[in-house]
Amino acid sequence: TVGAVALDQEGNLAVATSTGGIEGQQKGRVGDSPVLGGGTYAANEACAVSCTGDGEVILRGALAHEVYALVKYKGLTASEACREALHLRAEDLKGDKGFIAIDKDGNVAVESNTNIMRCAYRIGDEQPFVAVWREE
Amino acid sequence: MKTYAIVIHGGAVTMDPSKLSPEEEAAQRHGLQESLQAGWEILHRGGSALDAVEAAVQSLENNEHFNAGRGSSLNMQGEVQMDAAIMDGRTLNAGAVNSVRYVKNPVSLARMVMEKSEHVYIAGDGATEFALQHGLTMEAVHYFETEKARKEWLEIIQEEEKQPQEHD
Repeated sequence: TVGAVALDQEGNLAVATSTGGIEGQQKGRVGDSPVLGGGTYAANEACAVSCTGDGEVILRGALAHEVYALVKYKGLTASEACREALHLRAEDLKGDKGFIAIDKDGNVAVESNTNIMRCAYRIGDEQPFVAVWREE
Repeated sequence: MKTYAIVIHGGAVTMDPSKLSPEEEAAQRHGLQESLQAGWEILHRGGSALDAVEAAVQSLENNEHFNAGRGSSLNMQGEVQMDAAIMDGRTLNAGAVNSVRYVKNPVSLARMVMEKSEHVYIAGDGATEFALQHGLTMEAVHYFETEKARKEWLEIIQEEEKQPQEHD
């Protein structure tokens, strides 16, 4: 799965997520990526979020919308919200999970419990950050 | 100048660093840089977040080292089957597609659904026909399939065959 979240100079947020699914998946299986609120969500008043990992787990937790709700209603930053969503009902929602997010103030977040999520970000004119592995 | 920023993620299936060759790791790193640059340039010039995320994801879809578009995983039948979504935080407009084949950039099809249809979500053959109606670039099956994906698929199929049958 690949995805992007962005904040433009007008203060607008957007998200896109795209996936080739999982190896050997059942024909017609749908994961979290195309499901709004599951693996993808954006709203200007809070944040934009894209997810990757075990699609069924992310779907059951509605985790992209969870991040949005934590930013909007609990006042968390994007990073804080992603970390909280990562551990949401951990006993029931076991699996690989990864999030990228940007909130309306331009705070960026990269949070995951897995090594499947390569990532990169760039804020304004600052130097870009690129990581293949989680620990970089 | 006001704050602008972009974050991308690119799944590449391999989780164990020891199973990724230095060449493959370098190719993935380069692919991330290219995608980031594609989106960042749009934002830097004052373009929209929506255009930026589409461009960044298109770049990853076109890169065989990531699991989307070219380089997608194969389903049980050995077929590519792609899903995508896009959402505009300004309007809450959104578009999504699933189980799409042949469409070079599913993210652009999702955007087309958002902007050119009355719907939010179109699946399967309907999504493919919608792509054809709106002139999106299509590719033959072999464009999407990589040697790596085919090898991983074969390993899964062989493993499945070893398992005792649990179903009627």
